[in-house]
Amino acid sequence: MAKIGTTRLDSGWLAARSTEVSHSGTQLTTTHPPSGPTSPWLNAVVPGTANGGLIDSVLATLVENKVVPDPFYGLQNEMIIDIADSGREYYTFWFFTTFQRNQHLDLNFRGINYSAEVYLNGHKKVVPKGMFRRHSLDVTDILHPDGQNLLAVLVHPPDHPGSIPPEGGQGGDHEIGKDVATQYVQGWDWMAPIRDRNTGIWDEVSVSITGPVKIIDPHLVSSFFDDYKRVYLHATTELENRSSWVAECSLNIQVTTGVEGNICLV
Amino acid sequence: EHLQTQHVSIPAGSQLQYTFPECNSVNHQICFQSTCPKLGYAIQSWMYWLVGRGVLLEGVRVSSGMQFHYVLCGLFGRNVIRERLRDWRGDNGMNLQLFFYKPDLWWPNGMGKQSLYNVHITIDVKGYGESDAWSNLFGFRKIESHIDSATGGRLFKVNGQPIFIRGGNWILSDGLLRLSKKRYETDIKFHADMNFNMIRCWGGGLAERPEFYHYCDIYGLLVWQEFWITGDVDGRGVPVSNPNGPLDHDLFLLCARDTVKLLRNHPSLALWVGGNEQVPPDDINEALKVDLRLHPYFENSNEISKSSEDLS
Repeated sequence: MAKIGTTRLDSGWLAARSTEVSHSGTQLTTTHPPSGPTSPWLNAVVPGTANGGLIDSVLATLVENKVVPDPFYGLQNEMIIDIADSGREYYTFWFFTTFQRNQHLDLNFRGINYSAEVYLNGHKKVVPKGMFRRHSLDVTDILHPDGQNLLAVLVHPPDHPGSIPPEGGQGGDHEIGKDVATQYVQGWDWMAPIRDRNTGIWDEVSVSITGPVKIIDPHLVSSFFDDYKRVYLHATTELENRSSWVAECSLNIQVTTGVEGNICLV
Repeated sequence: EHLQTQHVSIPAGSQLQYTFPECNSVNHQICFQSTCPKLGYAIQSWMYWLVGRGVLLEGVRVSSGMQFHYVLCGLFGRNVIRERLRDWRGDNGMNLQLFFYKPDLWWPNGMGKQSLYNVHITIDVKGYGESDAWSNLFGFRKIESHIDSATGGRLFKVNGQPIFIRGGNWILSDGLLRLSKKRYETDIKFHADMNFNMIRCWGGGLAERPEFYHYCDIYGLLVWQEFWITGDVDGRGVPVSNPNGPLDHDLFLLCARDTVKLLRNHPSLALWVGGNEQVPPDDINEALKVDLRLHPYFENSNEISKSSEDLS
């Protein structure tokens, strides 16, 4: 039985432009998985690599694979087509990977810009809009018993990517403000516009294995009395029982001081 | 160290919110203090003094606190004590907590150490074993701020000490969101080395990531975090656009609430701000103020600590 805990999915990601992939998400995660970084598939920049980066925007993957020049040098940003001119499909991308697991398992996305469809072993789950929200999908029922799971994520750009007037300006034509997304991507006085508006899986992807009961978002608050001599730590957490029976639980909280230097706790 | 275990029964297929109960000594201490505050506080202080000089063991102080409680019950009758305790608790159920005596406090850069504790929460299910675990670094600190009527500026206090804010603007780590721990650590340590004690995350950038806040916790950089509203794009730009902010206000609030849950345990998080050079639309602003207000319990507790300060 695999140990409970969270594992980052940080290797073997591939990416491809959706208009260049003929298969559906169901086919990609059942009968026609991509075999490797062969056209139109590229190696996607992944979390946990040498630079410790997270999975990036579409454009970062294209830059990494030298499909487009690095926009941060010279006027190279002008050589990359803007989403306003290319249309949203041009920057709508598939991300694909595989992972081994067969437990009570959640697939967690800490940030997707801007919406997505997730396919796992042929099953589809929709990830709703919003750049600044986490998504945790209980995929226990659709894992492969042999543990080899195929995951494909189709990521769509913001709904209102806007366009960049010739004079540039703060936030281009401001259309991005209609969405709940970062606004600098339409360019500012200190920044050229980001051509794909940072579409992509822009933060950590992980799988977490739990037993029947899951701890969700604990909240720690401290209150102080007697000139900070008497201090209380208030801990509140959400608990979810995903089994079909009443769970009798022992909930433990332990607070230890961080050890310094070469002292270690045994 | 502090370890507590509670039994919880969770119905099938359900989700509940649970708060850890207090350790008894707090119960008795508070009831004692609430019953006869002046006497209670004087005795408390005397005991802390004895503990501080190693004359009295903390455990003895705690148990004697419980003895006092029984004496009080004898003197005033259990119902009175229970009534006072219930008054003190209030009906918000938030009066449950773990007790620490003179913990190492977390201080911003330049004011002291950034002491952090490991908080580890696990849940074991009967017949299964350990079902889930969560851990987080936590710093004991109290951050207050208010608008100074004389200057119109915002004044900050940390652990009761006024602090002169020396801060810098932060847009984000990389324009293409190639975010990495190594770069976060380098950039944030740089700010600490520049003798800054606050970083302001601009509303046109990101709600910064847990890795960003982790290094701010480590290096003592307070964080002013703005939500995703800017004057230029939301109603004050040229041309004027989006005067009512984003199209989907519910989505904005859902993202804001999830972001607060993601970041709220970091000691460096000092201030949430509606946006850059712009107030969010009224409905969003009001909802954020309600969601982010100090829980009523802490309002009450400030009263108690105030009364104890008055006493001292």
